[in-house]
Amino acid sequence: ERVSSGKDEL
Amino acid sequence: MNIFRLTGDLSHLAAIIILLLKIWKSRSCAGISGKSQILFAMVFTTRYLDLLTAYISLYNTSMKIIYIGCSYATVYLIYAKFKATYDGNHDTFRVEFLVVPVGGLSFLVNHDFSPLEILWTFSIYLEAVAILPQLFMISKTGEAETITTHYLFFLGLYRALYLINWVWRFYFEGFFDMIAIVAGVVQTILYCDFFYLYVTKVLKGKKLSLPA
Repeated sequence: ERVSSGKDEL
Repeated sequence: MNIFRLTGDLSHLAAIIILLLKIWKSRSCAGISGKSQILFAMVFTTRYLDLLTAYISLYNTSMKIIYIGCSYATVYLIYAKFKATYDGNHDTFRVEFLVVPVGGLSFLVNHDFSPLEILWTFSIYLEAVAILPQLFMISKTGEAETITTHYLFFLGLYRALYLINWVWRFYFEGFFDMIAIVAGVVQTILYCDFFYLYVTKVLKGKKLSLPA
């Protein structure tokens, strides 16, 4: 799961 | 980082720079929807708040800063510096019909009910529809300058390339983000009609004009 801070995509 | 992701980002950057240069060189923002540009500024602002909380890479940070900076510069040119050339009479899309439902949806459907995550989700949903005021304006006036169509083409191409990137990442990294994918599909679909006109008219040297 990919949540909150730290998205690698723009 | 795969080739589709990189070319997607570069396509997005190209779109932003094309628009900025078009306005700057012609000293005019005629035919450009200021409302769409305000929505994009909102998109970048709410999505890149993680600049303050997380460091991913120099590439990531620089691109975010460039996108935000160019976006605000564009809004400044339209609503301040070249305000006299802004075609407000044709820029009549009611943005509250986008922002309010998108705001509601981002509270209801998100990965995590936290402020930063909700704002990120809001930015993803809003980006999917932020071009509608611009497309509405073109449908109203029935035409677009060729340089404006290049801007729209690169802007649409960017999300289409991201879709391929997500297929790639699903197969090779097991990664997928349903919110981004669904919104990205919607966003790309909105450009399809325009892509058709771009290929059949603009690329053949004709101006983009719609039948009356």
